[in-house]
Amino acid sequence: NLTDKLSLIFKDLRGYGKLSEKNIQDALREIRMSLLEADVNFKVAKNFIDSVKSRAIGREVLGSITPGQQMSKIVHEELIHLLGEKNEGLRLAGSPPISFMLVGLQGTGKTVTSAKIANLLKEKGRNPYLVPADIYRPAAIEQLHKLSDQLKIEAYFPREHEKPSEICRNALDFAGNNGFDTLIIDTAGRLHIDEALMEELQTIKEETNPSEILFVADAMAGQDAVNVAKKFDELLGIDGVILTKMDGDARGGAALSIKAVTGKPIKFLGTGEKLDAIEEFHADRVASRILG
Amino acid sequence: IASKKKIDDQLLEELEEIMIVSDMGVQVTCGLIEKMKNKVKKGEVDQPEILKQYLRDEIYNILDNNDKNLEVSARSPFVIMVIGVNGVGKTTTIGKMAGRFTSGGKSVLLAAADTFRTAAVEQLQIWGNRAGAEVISHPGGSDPAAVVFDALKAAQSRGTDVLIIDTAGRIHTKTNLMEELKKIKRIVAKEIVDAPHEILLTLDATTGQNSISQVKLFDEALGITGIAVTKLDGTSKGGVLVAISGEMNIPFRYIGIGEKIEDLRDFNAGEFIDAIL
Ligand SMILES: Nc1nc2c(ncn2[C@@H]2O[C@H](COP(=O)(O)OP(=O)(O)OP(=O)(O)O)[C@@H](O)[C@H]2O)c(=O)[nH]1
Ligand SMILES: Nc1nc2c(ncn2[C@@H]2O[C@H](COP(=O)(O)OP(=O)(O)OP(=O)(O)O)[C@@H](O)[C@H]2O)c(=O)[nH]1
Ligand SMILES: [Mg+2]
Ligand SMILES: [Mg+2]
Repeated sequence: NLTDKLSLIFKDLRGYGKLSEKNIQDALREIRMSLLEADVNFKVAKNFIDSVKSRAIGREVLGSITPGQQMSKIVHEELIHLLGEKNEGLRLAGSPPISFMLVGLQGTGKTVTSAKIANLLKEKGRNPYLVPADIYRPAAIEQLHKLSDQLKIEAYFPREHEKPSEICRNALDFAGNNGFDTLIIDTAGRLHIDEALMEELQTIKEETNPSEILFVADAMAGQDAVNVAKKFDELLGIDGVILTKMDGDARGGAALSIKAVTGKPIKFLGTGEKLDAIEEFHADRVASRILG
Repeated sequence: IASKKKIDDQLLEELEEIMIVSDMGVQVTCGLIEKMKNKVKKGEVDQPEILKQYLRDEIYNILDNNDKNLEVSARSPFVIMVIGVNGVGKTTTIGKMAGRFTSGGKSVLLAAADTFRTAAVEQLQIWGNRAGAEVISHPGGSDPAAVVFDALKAAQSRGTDVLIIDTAGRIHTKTNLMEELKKIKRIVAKEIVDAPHEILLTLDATTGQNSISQVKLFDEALGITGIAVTKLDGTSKGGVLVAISGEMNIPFRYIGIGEKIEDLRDFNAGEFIDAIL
């Protein structure tokens, strides 16, 4: 693993030395390779290495740990710092009904995550209402209804030919008139480069004025994750991120890429297919995983 | 690259970035950059455009190895089992393949062996309707192997040309789920000699280096005979296929370029590389 590799690089450095530019260079290259292998974006990795370098140069080599361990510690701390040290929950302030929109590329887990979030809110004592705003994917509405039945949570029934923005508007009205305090809107997966569909999201945003727009991304996403997140943030505005399929063995570097390019907090991690498989985001565990 | 006048470190860095950003991975990229550097050292190339052509040729040779489209030979039925992790596009790709086969005059049966995922059967039934293929399914939560068994029997009795089996998405590191796939394969092999004739792993072009782990573990468990890569209509380049192709001989069959029934293409190495470089 990375700490072992770094220990090898620094094995000749004595305890009284300083981490100098020269002996850091190999270490930085090793760290950069490790990040790229973990799917951290090329430019994000470069910037990360620069900040690690400036934190490491001139540092006293502590007597208690090896230089390799110290370097590893600096990297780990910097990673946690970038990922977001404290966890921020959902923004639940505001007069009900408030709404949350889940958006993202195709297949990232939005529908299942919508149900998971609704379940979390119900357990917290709120009265959630699920809104199936995906009219394109075969059986998408049915999928959300079946999930809501399992959870004994109510869901909106779109009328035939109802457009997604109308579905959301009408669901919001219905929720307000029937005592539901939180809408969770499941939107269709779409490409960030699909202008018409990105516009559809903007319309839904205008109709429902959501408390948060949550970008749902796949933990195994590669280099392009930055471009997707950036576009969603530019065109729509993201308030938070949910990273799904963390129960796989992907290193999850996309987490760092997305956070670095949008600055928005990662709020939850999807950890399985069951409806209780969702956890609050904790930077240290994600950092360890990215570093492998 | 087009505007560059000479081959220098900056050019090589730009090429390195293009390759990494396409998801080719560090090992593959470093290897190719080293090859290019050697060519320059030996004086074999001094023009940026020629260097880029050499690079393209190197990558082409790696991919060409696996540029083998699917030939559905006359069997009754030709059995295709579609596998892969969650959400990559298996069900949608099956719908597209079914549409292609029926357009080509073949009879197609679909087995709804994803008995786990909510509304998976309904989703496949809609695709079956679109493609003109009947769907064999059981009521919710039943054993996937039982659905497959019924589908095999139905296909054999009807003389169906192609049977495509849709399976539930699953994380490749979950051994119990991989065992379930092995069981399905055994059932198929027991009923029909040489079947499944194709075990098609579906990969998502937006996935990074984890695709390598997926290919390795699914291959280890079942033996993959083909790969389909979806969502190439997005901005991800799927460069990880170069890494996969460098390590294993598994034919790249199809690419998915959208969500409609016609959005399926045969894999083509040249077109694939042109999208990256
Ligand atoms: N292993 C695992 N699977 C997940 C997780 N979250 C979602 N899934 C699975 O991923 C697949 C896709 O989930 P969906 O909720 O349908 O994804 P989606 O984003 O709504 O898809 P589209 O609406 O088509 O864009 C399903 O098989 C889910 O069960 C997770 O955290 N872990
Ligand atoms: N843009 C684009 N979207 C695709 C493509 N292939 C599939 N999709 C979309 O990806 C999402 C997931 O597709 P599915 O076919 O449900 O994926 P799956 O692998 O069967 O998912 P699970 O059964 O849940 O594991 C859907 O929204 C599809 O429309 C493609 O080539 N391009
Ligand atoms: Mg969905
Ligand atoms: Mg499916």
